[in-house]
Amino acid sequence: RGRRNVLFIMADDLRTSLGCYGDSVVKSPNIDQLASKSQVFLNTYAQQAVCAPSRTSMLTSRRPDTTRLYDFNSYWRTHSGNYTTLPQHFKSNGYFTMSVGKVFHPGIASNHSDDYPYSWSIPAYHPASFRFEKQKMCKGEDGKLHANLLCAVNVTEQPGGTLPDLESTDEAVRLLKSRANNDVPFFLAVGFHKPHIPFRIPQEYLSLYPIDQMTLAPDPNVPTLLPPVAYNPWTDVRRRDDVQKLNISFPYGPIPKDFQLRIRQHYYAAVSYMDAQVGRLLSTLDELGLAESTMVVFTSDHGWSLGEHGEWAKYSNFDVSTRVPLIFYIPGVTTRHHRLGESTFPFIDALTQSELIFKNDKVIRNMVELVDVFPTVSYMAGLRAPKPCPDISFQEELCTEGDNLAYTFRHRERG
Amino acid sequence: VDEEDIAFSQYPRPAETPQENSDLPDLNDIRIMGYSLRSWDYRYTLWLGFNPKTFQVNVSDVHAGELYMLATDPGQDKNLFSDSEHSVMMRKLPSLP
Repeated sequence: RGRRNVLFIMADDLRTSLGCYGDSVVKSPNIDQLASKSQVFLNTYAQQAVCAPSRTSMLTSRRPDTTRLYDFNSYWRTHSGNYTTLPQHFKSNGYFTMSVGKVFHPGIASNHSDDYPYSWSIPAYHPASFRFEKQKMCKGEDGKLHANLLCAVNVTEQPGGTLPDLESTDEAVRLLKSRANNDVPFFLAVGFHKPHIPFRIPQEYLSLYPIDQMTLAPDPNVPTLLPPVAYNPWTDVRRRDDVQKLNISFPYGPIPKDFQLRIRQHYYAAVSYMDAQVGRLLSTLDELGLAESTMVVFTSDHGWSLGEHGEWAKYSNFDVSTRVPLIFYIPGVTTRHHRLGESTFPFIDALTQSELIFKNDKVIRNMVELVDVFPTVSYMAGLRAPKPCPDISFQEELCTEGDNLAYTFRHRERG
Repeated sequence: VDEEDIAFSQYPRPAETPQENSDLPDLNDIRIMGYSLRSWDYRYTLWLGFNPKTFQVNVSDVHAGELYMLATDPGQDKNLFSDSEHSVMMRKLPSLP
């Protein structure tokens, strides 16, 4: 069987707030459409609910106790072991590998190079507008600009008239077009920055979530029997200008209820904004005639707490922080070949089109982990999957501490 | 029948009570590691002593525990962990085959 191209899409801090995961509030039509032609893993867990450790763990298929990366301050090749990465495995098997946006965690954790040239055939692309992300870009009630958590903007008024995920999608579309007629198979990883904070998003997406329809988390109070060590005090959220103004007590808050509703409104709006970029990407794949030869994987590095247990952000072992979406579209395996001319991923504009309901084609309920992604993507693309690691694997360059989930595509789950 | 799989997660902490760097402690400040087992019907977490120099975990140094039965507590709000049951289990573990 020929080797499939791979389009590997990662969202940042995305919990399973998607229609295809049963969330009735969110509008995520493009990801739901992808899921309807895919296999959906309903119970997928990150190995640590924070960006760099989770991404390094997933992309090397090693657990944090093997990468020894629990913060953002070390690069696995110099700190613990020269572990082969998922894109590196594809590159060494003749693929042209490309990175757009946030795939590896930028900075020390990926050697200030996104692990290029080990992992990528060309230097990783980062959207120029990301450098404004932490600056004062948000117009407050006082008409001045602030570094707010809630930052719905008029995109035309932003520097360059754009936002990071818009730029990343433009670049990914450009790269797809550049590879469309090339016989060399490609592995394109696209990492969106949303719904990570700040919620600097196009203001029109707020209209999908009228504040009077928003509700608090079903369990907004800190549980009485929660050990203090288990609680995450959401320090990054507190640092934003608009949250600081609320003078919230440390560590348990709470955040005023009206502001909780607005945070939840902005998070969902950020998901719909990111969904639209996924839709642009998939419709381009389709228009280029690549949907029949390209496997699409959609996932996230960890979740985000929207007020459950009195917590916000990730940084904990609660399911809302560790559980992530994991969706595999594999032409000819998760979906039958399409009739000529029928499009596979037409773009769906949540802002203008009425809500569409998609049904998942196949779901897996058993527990799976992000360390399973590397062996499974390799095998399903037509490469050899890395072999299981020995108990102590610091000296092993290529092995997996996860499972190859290929068998789940072939048989119906029972039990 | 598919065997029931377990998902393992973990999270580091600098201290037993929340402080400024609790969310993201630097490696050298990590003193406790919370290890979670998540099956389809429960989540069991132990917060254990951790040495950032040797990367060793001290399984007899239990700072706290969590146990949630998800059929009746899907939001993980009712912690059922009890020190006494845990210490009974730990005493039995070495004698297990």
